[in-house]
Amino acid sequence: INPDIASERQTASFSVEKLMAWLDGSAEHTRIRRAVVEAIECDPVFSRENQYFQSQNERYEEAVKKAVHLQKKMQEMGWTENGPEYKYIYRALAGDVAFLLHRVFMRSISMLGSDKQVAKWIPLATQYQLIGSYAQTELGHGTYLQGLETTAVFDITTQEFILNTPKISAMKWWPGDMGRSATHTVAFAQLYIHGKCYGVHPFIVQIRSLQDHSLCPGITAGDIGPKMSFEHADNGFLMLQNVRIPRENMLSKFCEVQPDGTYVRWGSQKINYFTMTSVRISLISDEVITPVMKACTIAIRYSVVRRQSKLKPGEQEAKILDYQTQQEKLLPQLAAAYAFHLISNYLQELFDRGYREIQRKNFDMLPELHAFSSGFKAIITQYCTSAVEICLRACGGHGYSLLSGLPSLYTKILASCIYEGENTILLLQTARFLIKCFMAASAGQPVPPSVTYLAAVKPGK
Amino acid sequence: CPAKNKLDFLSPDIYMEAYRHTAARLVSSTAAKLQDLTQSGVKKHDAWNQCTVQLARAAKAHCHYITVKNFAEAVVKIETQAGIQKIMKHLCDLFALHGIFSNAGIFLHDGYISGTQMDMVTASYLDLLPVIRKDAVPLVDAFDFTDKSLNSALGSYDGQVYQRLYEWAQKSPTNTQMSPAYERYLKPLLHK
Repeated sequence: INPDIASERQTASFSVEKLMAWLDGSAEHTRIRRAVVEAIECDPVFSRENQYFQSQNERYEEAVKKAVHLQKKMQEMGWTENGPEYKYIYRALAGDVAFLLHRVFMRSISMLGSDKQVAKWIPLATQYQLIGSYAQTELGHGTYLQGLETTAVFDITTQEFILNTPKISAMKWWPGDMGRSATHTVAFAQLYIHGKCYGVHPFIVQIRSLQDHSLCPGITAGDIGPKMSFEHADNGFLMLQNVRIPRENMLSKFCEVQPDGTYVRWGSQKINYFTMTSVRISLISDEVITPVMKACTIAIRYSVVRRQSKLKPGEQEAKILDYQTQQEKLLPQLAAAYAFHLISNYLQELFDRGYREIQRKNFDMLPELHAFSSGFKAIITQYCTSAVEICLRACGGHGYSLLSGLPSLYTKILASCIYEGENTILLLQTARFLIKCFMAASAGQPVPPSVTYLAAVKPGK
Repeated sequence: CPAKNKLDFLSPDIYMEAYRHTAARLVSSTAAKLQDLTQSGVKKHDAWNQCTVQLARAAKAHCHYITVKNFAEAVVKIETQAGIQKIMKHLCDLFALHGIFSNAGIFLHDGYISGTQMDMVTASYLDLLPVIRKDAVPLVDAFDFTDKSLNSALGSYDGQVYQRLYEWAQKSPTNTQMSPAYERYLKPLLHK
């Protein structure tokens, strides 16, 4: 051990193990998490040793190999998707694994599908008898769902929906696993019945043959090419030309098209946002807070090893972490990592509560949940992306080498400001909720607990 | 803001109130601007578009406030070792004061925090740095990333940074695979 870093550990004012247990939730959680890490890291298939030296194709191939191997590993270890180990697997794999959108595919069916649809599709997906993707964003349209141009027209004679991406701007673009892997996708499209538009709805569409993986008739799909990061993921494009799917393939937990073409809805249109709300909250901890914790770990450990010029003449060169300016760069980022770890727990609890209410068909919490998840996804990804950049720059030239790990962390976390809703748009969705609450509070009406402080403001006009 | 000296700004009640006040001010002033515009005849969607920069800022202030509040409340609930509560309190203070220090303008805007008080914020903020610096490495050790998970030559647990940088560089294909550049371009150039 380098004595410069060893000495830092002798003067700790607290027990690292106890703090770890507090972060994990308990010593038992720490034990489980470590066991998962141990099992994964001693398996050579999951090694990331050569990651910085591989091409995009090699990264994709490795990611698929790991994802397939992970299924065997989970069976071997007795890990299940509902077990305590599951949330640690992804952290241990550092996100370098394929089929992430397959998880979102399953989540959207679980949340928006009827019991019958869940019973049909989820076992197939769980056993990887199909690979799913989640196609919402289009070449010309992103977070604004109502602007999507993909269409699904109900054909009452054949009891089918006919899906099209009528213009190039309607082409689905970005969905992960779409480019080279997925056999099915949940695709969001504007529903038309008898010429009337009923807004955006999710449909399950088969895109590749289960026999030879060739594209199905009317489907054009492929990889969108090189990106700033996510080399391991086959982000793809999808064009639909008169693709017919059975009526039963429209996810219908909260709404349905009946055989005679009648449209029935129970619950708010906003329920389509629910998958995204859930994804936003879950990605905060895996995709954003873990990377910023890593960046802080790398930069702070390096800053007690790196010595550069002198604080006191005649003495040894000082550790760069002894300089106030270096402390001022790094320590606020460390504080933020802890702050956002805690708010992530808070958001998860809020979400779980909201989800229980929604399952009871009580949608009252939906607006607050949507506003909260949007706003926090935006502020946390923005703050953390800046934090990782500060950590990289605080490590000087070595921080710029891929071998530091920081450029990969940075290029990957930057995407989180954009995907699952571009941050500015999300902040404005939160602002819309705040303004509504402020108006309501000014009129003496009740508002959700998180915004009661607005009631204390005496409106100027 | 009732703070009288720099130590007052280490009280969560003081800085939480500053965040709450600022968030409420940004929401209400933006709402008032929206109302002004619509009452003066501007269409609602145009009025909204003319306020979006301030609206986004109000939303950020709201989320920042809730994050500080949640952090402070979590620290109070810590029941494990006293040392942990103490260091977490320092981190919470640092996070809050860093937010005020680096967004001074919105806190000074209506005089809720005065210039003198902002000096106190700066002093407390900078005082915290060397305190937390002592525990910086144990605080990141607690994240418990293995070297393999970090995959970083700079961040390894044992601190053998320079050895590891050199070792990994030697594994790079740019060192292990012969490049045709020498035969094709360099050699002819050098033997011209």
